[in-house]
Amino acid sequence: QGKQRMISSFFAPK
Amino acid sequence: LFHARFEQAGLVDAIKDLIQDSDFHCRDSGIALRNMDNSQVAVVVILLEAGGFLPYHCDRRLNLGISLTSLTKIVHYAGDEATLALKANDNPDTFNLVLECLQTGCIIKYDIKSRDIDQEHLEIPKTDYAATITIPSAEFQRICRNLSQLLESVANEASEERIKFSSSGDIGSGSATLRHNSDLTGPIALTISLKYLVNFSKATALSYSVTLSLSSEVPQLVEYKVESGFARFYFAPQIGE
Repeated sequence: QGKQRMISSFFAPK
Repeated sequence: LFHARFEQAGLVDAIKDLIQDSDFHCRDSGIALRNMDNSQVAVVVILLEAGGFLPYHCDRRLNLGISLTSLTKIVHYAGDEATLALKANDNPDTFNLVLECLQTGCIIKYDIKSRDIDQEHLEIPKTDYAATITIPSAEFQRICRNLSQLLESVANEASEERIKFSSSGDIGSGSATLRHNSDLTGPIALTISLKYLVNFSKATALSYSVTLSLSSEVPQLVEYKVESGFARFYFAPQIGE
């Protein structure tokens, strides 16, 4: 099983 | 004054398990929603252009904070035949929801307080995906539901002609393969949680087909086109051990 990444590590806050 | 009447209330059902409440950004061009899911691994983006509503009227920018949990209950009990209208006047603290059953003429009105939602706005960069694959939405839902009965995550692999969803867990493994006619710039393999794909596929009723945009190690995009708009789900992949 891989580790689930957070979406914020790909999409930065505006 | 703001007034929008919407005939695809099933959209609410598609996102209710991902987002508890959200700002609905109402503009003269239409309604937009962009929000992270409760566990912060996915982003839901919905755009409904003004042309998809009959009627649509918005003479100033308005952000309505709406509880999707409440909205779902209202829409659910209205049944499939009902249309949903959203109205707001100059008071931004409340808005009206009107459900109308065209067959019986029954009208149900709610006066709802707008919620103050602390929402982080994420910038979604333009991405060139290695593969953009369109498949029947019902097939996608069937695959996700079937594999998720026994297994937890799925590896998506795509080649020139086929997309393969394969999965393994304590009980063993399973896979589903579908033909497609899309262009690929190279082979792709990424692993994502089936639980979320099952949630995304609740949007199946909105569109005959679903488009999967894939690249290794970037969020997968699952997109349903609706009349005059779209529902997009971005999902962060699982990486490494």
